[in-house]
Amino acid sequence: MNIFRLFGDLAHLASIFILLQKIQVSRSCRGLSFKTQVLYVVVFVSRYLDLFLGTWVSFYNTVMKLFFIGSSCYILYLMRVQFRSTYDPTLDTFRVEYLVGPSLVLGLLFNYSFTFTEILWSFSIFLESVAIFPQLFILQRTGEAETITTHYIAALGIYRALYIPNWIYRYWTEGSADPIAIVAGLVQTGLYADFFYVYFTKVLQGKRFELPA
Amino acid sequence: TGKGRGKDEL
Repeated sequence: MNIFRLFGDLAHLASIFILLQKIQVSRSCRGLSFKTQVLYVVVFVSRYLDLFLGTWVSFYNTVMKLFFIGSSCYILYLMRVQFRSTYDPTLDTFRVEYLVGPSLVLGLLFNYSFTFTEILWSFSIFLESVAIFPQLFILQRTGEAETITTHYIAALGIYRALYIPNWIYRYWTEGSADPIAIVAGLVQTGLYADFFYVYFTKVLQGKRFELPA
Repeated sequence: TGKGRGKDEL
C-alpha cells in the first residue's frame, strides 16, 4: 500500500458517500444514470468473486470489496425502488451492449490465464474503464448537472487517476507491473478529460456545471 | 490466479 493507492481508494469511498448523499438529501436520482450504476455492480461482483473463492489479501482489501459490492447494490435499490419515480429513463439511453460486449471480447483476448475467474477479472477491469459512459452521456444530453453530481463524478475520476502514480511507484519499488490494469486505467482516466476541464474551470470556481451550447 | 499486480488492488 502506498499513499497514491490509499488516497485513490479513499476518493472511491468518498464518491459513493457523495452519491448516497445526493440521492438521500434531494430525495431524487434525477441526473443519475441507472445504467452506469448497474455496470458498477457487474464490475464489482465479477472482480470480487475471489472473496468467495478463498483468496485472502488483507482485512482492508476484504472490507473494501464487501463495501463496494454492498453499497453499489444498495444504490440500485434506491434508484429502482425507493426513488424510482424521480428517474427519467428517456435520458438514460446509452446502449450498454456497446460497453459490455467489447469488454467481454477484450477479457477473452487479454487475460493472465484462460480460466473463468481470470477472464471475469479481466472483463471487470475493461468494463470499469468505460462504465461511466452512460453517466457522461446524460451530462452531454442535458448540458448541465447538479453540483453534487459533478462532485460524485470527479471523485470517481480522481480514484483511478491516483492509481496511475501508484502503478509507477510500484514499478519502481517492486519491479513489476500489471499491463491490463494499467492500459484500462489510462483509458478510464482519459475519459474524464473533458469532464474535468469543465469541473475545474467552472464547478470549483463556484459556478454551475454547464456545457457550452 | 495470482499473476498480474492488480490482484491485490481494488
